[in-house]
Amino acid sequence: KATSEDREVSIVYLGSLPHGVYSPLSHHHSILQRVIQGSSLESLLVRSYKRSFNGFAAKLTDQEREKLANMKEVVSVFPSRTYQLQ
Amino acid sequence: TTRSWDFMGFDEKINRNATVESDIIIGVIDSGIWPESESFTDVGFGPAPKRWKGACKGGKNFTCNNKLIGARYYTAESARDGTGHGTHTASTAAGNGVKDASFYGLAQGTARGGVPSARIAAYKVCAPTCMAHNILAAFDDAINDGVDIITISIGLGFMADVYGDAISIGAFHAMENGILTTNSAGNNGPSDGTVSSPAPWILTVAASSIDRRIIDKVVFGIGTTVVGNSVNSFTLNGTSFPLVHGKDVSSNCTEEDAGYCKEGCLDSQLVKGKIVLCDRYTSAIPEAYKAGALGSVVLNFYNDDDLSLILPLAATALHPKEYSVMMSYMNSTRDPQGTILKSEYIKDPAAPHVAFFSSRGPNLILPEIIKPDISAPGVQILAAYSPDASISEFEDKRHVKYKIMSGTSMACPHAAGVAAYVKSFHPDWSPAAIKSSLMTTAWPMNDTSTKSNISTGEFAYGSGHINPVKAINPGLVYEASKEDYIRLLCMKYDEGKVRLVSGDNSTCPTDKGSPLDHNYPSMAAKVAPMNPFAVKFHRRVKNVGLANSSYKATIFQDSKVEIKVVPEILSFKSLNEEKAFDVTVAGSGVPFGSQVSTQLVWFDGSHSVRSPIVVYTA
Repeated sequence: KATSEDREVSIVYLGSLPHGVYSPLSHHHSILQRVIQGSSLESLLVRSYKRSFNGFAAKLTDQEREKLANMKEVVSVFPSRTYQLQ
Repeated sequence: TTRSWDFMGFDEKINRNATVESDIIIGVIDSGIWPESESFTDVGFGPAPKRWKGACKGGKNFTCNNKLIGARYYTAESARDGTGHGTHTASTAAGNGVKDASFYGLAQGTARGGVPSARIAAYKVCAPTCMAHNILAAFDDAINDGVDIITISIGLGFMADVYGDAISIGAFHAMENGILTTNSAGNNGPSDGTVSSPAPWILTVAASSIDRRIIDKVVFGIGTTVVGNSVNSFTLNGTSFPLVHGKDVSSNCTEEDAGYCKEGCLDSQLVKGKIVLCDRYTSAIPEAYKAGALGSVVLNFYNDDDLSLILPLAATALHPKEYSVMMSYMNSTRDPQGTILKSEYIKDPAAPHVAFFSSRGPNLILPEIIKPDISAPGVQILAAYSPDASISEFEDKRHVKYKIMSGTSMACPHAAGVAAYVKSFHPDWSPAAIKSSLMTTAWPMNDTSTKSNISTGEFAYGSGHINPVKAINPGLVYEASKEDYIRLLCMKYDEGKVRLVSGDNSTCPTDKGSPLDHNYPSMAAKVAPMNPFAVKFHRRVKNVGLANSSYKATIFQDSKVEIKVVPEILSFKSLNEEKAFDVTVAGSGVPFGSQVSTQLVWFDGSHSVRSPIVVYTA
């Protein structure tokens, strides 16, 4: 079981929001559910992007990131890096 | 902004479409905003535009008004700006005109945004660090809220792939919703390949100087005067004080460390009431301040005039030549005396030049897309500030409402302001058309004031210096639709992923084409060093000038390359008509690590539509 230290906030980018009836939050939950083991979903999901595009941010382990990156419905998975004011 | 807009000929009397301008909403993704600033009062503003779907969720004690119509925060406890950065950028893009603004009397004038009648929505993502997941959340909201232009003066310190960069992703979805994003190029110059904003749908902005340069003087001995760089608001009344070198006022450091005025090296008893000279910039000022020195003169090793910090004591930074003159004086007299004068401004006839610190291309992710795209004022800009924030990084106790700052952060909102100004005349123009109008009307820049041995040319300043007056009437624009960008993505990425990004069933064409043919307002090709080459750019332009017009191509030839444009004349019969053309560039022998630059200008007798062409080697 991964500890909180093993986890890093990562962005799972899913592209555009699908047309028609779609529930982004439940889709994000279901994707996350497929890769996490033994942790509560609510504690891992940091943000859901659902107004203008599709994706979410979650606390993930390296292994979970790799699994997500291989999913057909995922465009990219990358760590939530620190940006600087310029 | 008390000088930057006037410097570009964009004065207070410029022709404006005030009614449309007041319908434009600028989304500022930054460190929040100071809502009580005079730059954001709503006197004379009506209610928010009807299409505005945003909200004022700025947190405790945060109130919006008819100027500042929206606020959200994703970090800290409110959208209130604790650092001053977001207040500065927001007021540069769209702040009200505020008379007699100054920083302790320096840079005095009317501080104003590019579009003073426009509305502002603030999205706070930095406090002070900015996390990618918060930046994406801000884009998600800003796009849906209905902003027209997004300005984001934030960046990674390096260039990330477009699918791995929150700003590239957010700006792509902004673009598909008709919103242009302006982004700062970064402050990691002057090394090559340091620009951190690769996406073609973003307007990436380099920082340039304006003709008002703030300097300060050090007077020593029998009236010897040298000029330094800092924003020094302190006055020593012209009185001379003892000068000491760091190495002579330390009791517990090596001579070298003491000379650098490293942390903990200066002896408070020995520096009190004196001006201390230090052989280094970074650590020296806080140490001199902490030790209680009266003032400090430090070495600006990089010869960088654009590094002009606000310091917590009377202090300045000298170029090595001037610093050594002062050191010679110190070594030649038993009781060296001197003083530092309050900053003053001088006119710089060489302006604009690209700031030393401004990040440079080439684009490491999409080598055929020149980045940065354009230059805008980003050196010594006075704009609104948070009175709660410290005015320098050195635990300065002073607080101000307007402050002078430098960075590509300051350039970016200038470009956003101009983009909004163009949109106020052409509300139906696409983000690409607005971007094209800014790029093709830019003033040509040259390398004369840049220093040797640093990256110059288009990879420093892009298409040139932003020119707001001309930008509203570009004559021709290089259009690019979402489909054009998708086609470009198809050349680099897996089709399934591109389909997810596009959100429709658009498939990548079997013949994927070349990124050289992406309809960009500038042209670049990376070729093998010293080998013969022949590259062809396919472009199309849309007539937005006069219905019946004819444009002739002019090429500014470089002896190292041969360029052909086919056809050489484009004749239009109506507005919005599109015409295609090809540019072929052939040559050989471009040495490793160098570039050949030239430009194509379409001219119809009144509109000059200029595109740089760069052939470079890795």
